[in-house]
Formats: sequence, structure tokens, C-alpha cells
Amino acid sequence: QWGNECQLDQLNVLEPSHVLKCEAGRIEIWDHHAPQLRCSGVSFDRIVIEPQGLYLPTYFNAPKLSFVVNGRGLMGRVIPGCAETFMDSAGGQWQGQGFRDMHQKVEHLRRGDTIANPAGISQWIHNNGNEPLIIVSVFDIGNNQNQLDRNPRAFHLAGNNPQGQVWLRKSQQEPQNNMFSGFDPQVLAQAFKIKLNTAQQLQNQKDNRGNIVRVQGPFGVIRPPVRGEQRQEQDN
Amino acid sequence: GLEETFCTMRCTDNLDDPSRADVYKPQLGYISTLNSYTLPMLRFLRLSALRGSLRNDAMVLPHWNVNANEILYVTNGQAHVQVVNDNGNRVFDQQISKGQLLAIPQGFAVAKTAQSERFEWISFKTNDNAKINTLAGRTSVLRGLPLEVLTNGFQISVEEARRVKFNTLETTLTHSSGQSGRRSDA
Repeated sequence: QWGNECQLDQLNVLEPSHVLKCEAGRIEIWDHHAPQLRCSGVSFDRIVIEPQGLYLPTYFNAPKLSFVVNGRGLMGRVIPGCAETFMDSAGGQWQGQGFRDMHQKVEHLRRGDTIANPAGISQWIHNNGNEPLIIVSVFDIGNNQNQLDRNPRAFHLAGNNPQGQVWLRKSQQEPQNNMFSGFDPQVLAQAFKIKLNTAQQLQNQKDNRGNIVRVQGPFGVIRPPVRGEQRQEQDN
Repeated sequence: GLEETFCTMRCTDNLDDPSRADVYKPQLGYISTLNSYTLPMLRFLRLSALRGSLRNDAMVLPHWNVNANEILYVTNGQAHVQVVNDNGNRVFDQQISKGQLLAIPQGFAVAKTAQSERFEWISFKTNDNAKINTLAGRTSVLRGLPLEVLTNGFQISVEEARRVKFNTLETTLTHSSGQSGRRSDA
């Protein structure tokens, strides 16, 4: 696969080759078939999340290193086997009346942050600022964590990509749906112990918002305050 | 020193003993794994294995392989298997039975439901410390997401999102009929 790809006689400046437009942002993708990127074994993208935009949970076949170019926001990753260490409950009992939610760690993002994410770990990002949140990422598709082909492959847990994975250069590109949409809704209902219509909702079949959606209402995830942020409640 | 180290390195282990199962539910079945922690030789091979045994109507919750490809070989019984690719398309939806082989690429989601009294398989994984991530259940990816991400992502109510997150208490195996581990919808 890596024949003569590094026999480069000339280097060029590279511009994004594909733009995926979403309800609350866009994803710009550089063509990883470009000789320089093929030689380096990487691909590159840039996501722009508008204020109140939410980049829905997605995982990739390769590790990635990201850099926050502009804006601020919140980011969460779900790591297999890790506990939900962020919990909001009045008495510490998650089945009681005071229980609201529990989830894995949520982190604040701001300009200059560099984020490392292993292959297969899903990540979501919310822009809670007043300006676009811009993040650039390099995907190390030549890394041994990637055991698929030398293409960046996104797996969406929610949302979808109506334009399809155009960077794969398939002759007939089809819209990309989320991972639940491929299962029989009955299987999902059995696995989640939920009603069939809720299982169908998980499939996002009638959704054309893309993978960055606009948040409806407040985004009240459990998160510690950033340094200098006022506490909402005063303890005695 | 090779005689005392590499030459004497243990290179066999038995995966068929239910008493060493990593996941065990008497009514559903068991799963045992062998990786470089349990058999250090596998670090050199960069391979690992998983032995599974499911009783009738038991289900392995939908999951994906985080860092490995999986080669699944059925040693006994039958199961219905669905596999979903990165495009969200169902790329496999069939019954598989004894003697059949299925290769499941990294990242592809898979669900298995036993359709015989005893469905047994061996999976070889192309990583000595292969990891999975489940889509449903107590340690699943959806359980780790905030309710707000679920309500906005799937356009469902907070109550529905709560059911999606918390109704299934199991981590790996469940009943496909849906009665086990189910919490009240109220």
C-alpha cells in the first residue's frame, strides 16, 4: 500500500477538498490521497461549530490529535469501562428522586488546547461560547491502532452525514447514517429495553441536520466550574 | 537467561472452563477472554482470543471492537448476527452456524442473538489487548453521555433519554426477550 508514495519532486500548499455542511457548522476535509499526506500517513480535517452547536458523538478508526484554533466549548469522551464520574443527585442515590443524570468526564475547551484521542473512542463537543469553535485534527491513519485500510473512517453514534464519506472516492457515494440505523429496531428495543418507536428514534432516519446540530434549550450537562467562574449556589 | 524466561514462557491456556469466565450469567451464558495480561506470550503475537457461550434467546449487547479486527468461528449451535459498517448500513444479517467463519472489521458494530440451546464461538482478535465498547448496557457509550447530548442528538424527550441510558442494567449479555434487568418505565 505504501509503494512509492514518498517519491515527491514537489511540495504544494493543500486546501480542503470537501466541505460537509451541517445544521450548526461544517466539517472541512483535506484529501488524504494527496501525495504529501499519503507519504506522511495522515489525514486532516477542520471542524467549525457555531455557537450553541453540538458535534455529535463520533469515533474514528485512527488516533487523532486536535488543536483548538478558536473559541471555547465543552468536550466529552466516552472511554470503555470507565465509570460515570460526573453525577448530579441530591442524596448521592442515583435511583432516588433527586437524581438527574450521571455521565463520564466533561472538559472545558479553549483556544490553544491540544486534545489526544485514541482510535475507537467516541467524542462530542459543544460550543458554549459566542464565536465559532474551530478545531483542526490530524488522523494518524498509518498508526497500528488503525487496523482498517489507509482511509479515515468516521463512525457516527448519533446524527448522520447526508453527503456520505466523499473522501473515500467511491464511485457511488451514499448518505452515511448512524450506527444504530443499521440494526433492526427490534434488536435495539431488546438491547435497550425500550419501546420500538424510541428505538426507531435512535436511528435518526428522518434527520438531515448532519453531524453538528443546534442545541434546543439549555445545555445543562454536569461540569465543574472553570477557574474564576462564579458559583451558582452558596454553601453554608 | 533465555532458558529461564522466553523458553519457559507459558504458551497455552484453556478457555473452555466456565469457572474462569470473565462474564458469567447462569441463565444466559459466559464469555472468557485471553489477552497479554492472562497469557504474556500474546504480547509478542499481538493477538488475543475470546470464547463465548450463549444459551437460547440470550443476546450479546451491540458493541464494536475499539482496536482490533475480529475473526469469529462458530464451534457449536446457531445465532443470528447483525453487523453495521461505518456508513450505518447493515452489512451482515444472517444466521451463522457451526463451522462458519465471520470477519468483523474494527469499528463495525455487531449484535448476536443465540438461536439454539447452546451457541458457542471463538473469536480471534488482532490486538493483544483488544477492547470493545458497547452501544447498550450499564457500561455502554450512551450511558457515558450526558442526557442533553442524547435529547439533542436523537431528538427524544428527557424521559426517553433516561430509559435509553438506564433501562438495561447488564454490561455484556442480556435476554433478547427483554425481561431481564428491565427497570420500570414509570
